[in-house]
Amino acid sequence: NPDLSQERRKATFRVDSLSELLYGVEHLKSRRMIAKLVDTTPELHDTFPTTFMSREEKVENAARKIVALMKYLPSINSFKFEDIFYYQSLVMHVDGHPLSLHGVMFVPLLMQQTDEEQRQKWLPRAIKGEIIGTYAQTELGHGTNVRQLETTATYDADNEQFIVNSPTVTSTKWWPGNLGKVSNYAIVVAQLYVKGNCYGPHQFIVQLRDENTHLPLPGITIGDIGPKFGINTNDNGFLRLNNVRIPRKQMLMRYSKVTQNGQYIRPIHEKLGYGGMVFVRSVMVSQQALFLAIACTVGIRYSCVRRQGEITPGSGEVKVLEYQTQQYRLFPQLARAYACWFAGKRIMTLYAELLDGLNENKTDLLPQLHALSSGLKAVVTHQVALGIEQCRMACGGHGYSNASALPELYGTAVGGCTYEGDNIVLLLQTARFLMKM
Amino acid sequence: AKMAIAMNMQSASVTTKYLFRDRPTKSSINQYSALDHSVLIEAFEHIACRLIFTVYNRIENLKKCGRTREEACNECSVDLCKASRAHTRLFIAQTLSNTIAEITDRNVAAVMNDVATLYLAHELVECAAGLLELSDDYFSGQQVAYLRSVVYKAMNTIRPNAVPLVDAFDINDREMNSVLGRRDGNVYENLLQWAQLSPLNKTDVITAYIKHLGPYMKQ
Repeated sequence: NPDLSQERRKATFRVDSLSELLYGVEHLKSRRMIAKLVDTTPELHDTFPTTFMSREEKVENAARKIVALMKYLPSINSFKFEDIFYYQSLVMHVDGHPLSLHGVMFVPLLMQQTDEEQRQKWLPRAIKGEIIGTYAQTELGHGTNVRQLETTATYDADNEQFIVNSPTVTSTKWWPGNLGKVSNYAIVVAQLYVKGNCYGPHQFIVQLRDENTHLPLPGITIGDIGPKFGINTNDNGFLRLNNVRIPRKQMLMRYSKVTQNGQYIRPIHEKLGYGGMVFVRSVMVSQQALFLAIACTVGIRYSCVRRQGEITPGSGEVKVLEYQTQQYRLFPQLARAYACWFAGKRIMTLYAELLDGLNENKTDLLPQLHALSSGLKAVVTHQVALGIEQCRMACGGHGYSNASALPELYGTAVGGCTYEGDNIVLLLQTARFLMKM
Repeated sequence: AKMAIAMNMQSASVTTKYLFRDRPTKSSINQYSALDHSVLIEAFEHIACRLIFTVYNRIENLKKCGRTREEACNECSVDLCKASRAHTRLFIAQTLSNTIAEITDRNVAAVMNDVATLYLAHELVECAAGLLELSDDYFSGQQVAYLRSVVYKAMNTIRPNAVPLVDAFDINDREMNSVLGRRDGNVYENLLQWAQLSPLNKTDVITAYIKHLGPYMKQ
């Protein structure tokens, strides 16, 4: 389009230099190579715009693509998180897919929260895709308020087992991604009871479905929770456990432990179990910045294609981006996208420092990072949702069409205001840290 | 709060050191001196400190009046959230400013400096109520008006680079999945093509018409 070409000729800087600042030189090169691989591999493409598909067709299409994605994974010749994440976003887009939680929660938690023996047993199977796992924490009655979760895990020393149970209807696990139809294992968060004492929420590996038939195991009631505001390609599910017995070794025991005779060993820092949440919230900040960057890209490019009205009568219709109101709708969001992008990079750097420190049992960064990642997740998700909506409205009527991809993007992004912790609760967690300081 | 400062100096962490630093009582933002990002960041710090210490004092006073800590926190929870947002906004603003300061490519640094100026000024204008409400004369209405003019000027400066700035996000058409945002800008012809894929367009006459509307219209 000549209008866009004209815009590109106005650049006062080398665009790739800025892309290198955002992605790093190496990752930018990988992106280009990965994009070319995907473009030339029809198996990785949608046979049909997904927006025209039913939920069942979307889930099946995503399952087909994720299997193809894993088949061609070696071709990208990288195990870097950002390369794989980009490869996945090119193929799967933003509406979710069958291995979402497996990659972002199940595998990282097996890496971070298991002891050596458990890691040997479970991690290889998860990475090879022999098992598909999710993370089941949120319940019908409680989500963010982890301390009040009702699912129980009672230790039976005689049989060296935990009995995992959903005692009430509100204890039904509800919302976890890929819980409904896809996963055959889950890391279930339950209140730990040993010899009548409650030690608070802990994490347990529970098998949900038979590894051959994929049928739910005895004591397991499981299914999809139905259509949502967005991310409808994800089979968010419900789970009820009826006194399901699991071996003692299936409690994640890197930090807290239960010995064979039923003795509870406390973690070095009460918030260590929050490591997984800090990681996910840090990833979320960067992902949300990308969502806003996508919306700004759509809004600003289209605002240079769309001509409406004349500023000076008789001078011909102008690009809508010449109007100050259009700039005021879009440019602050563009600036925010960059600001959130760099904040996401920074928090991931701090997270890496946290992990190094934890390996030397230094935990002083943990409270700060827990508070900061909570605050960032709350502020960024809210500002990004508002920003996407501004970009969508800047596209006029066509922003209301799924052809713009902005309604689906908004539906995906705004979920971030409640999942991984309700924004208000997270702000209060940050405030508690500030008051303590 | 003053007492808390004395006690907590040594435990100040990376992200909260600003709470215990002395700060100017008046902002030096004005149209007669160069607008340095540091004076804008200082305003973010001021808002965060004031909101944090004000709510801290309110909680302490409520506790002195006999409330439990939990009751006092609940009665102050809206202000606690505002304080957290201000603390987080400061981290984002500081990180942006630090990142821009390290850019070595001169042309990229120039355009990103405009972006950062727009971000910082626009965020402060959005927090203007908080700044002016603090009733400590740190900030004036003229300074808010000046920042608003800085926003308009920054938008004007950014305008020629708007498309290159979004191209730099390097978002592939396949990832964006948007007809409006296509890199080649050929929107309208592709919108028409896209619409024709709608399942409703599989046949010219749909079942709904054949089964219901047609007979109704003929009766």
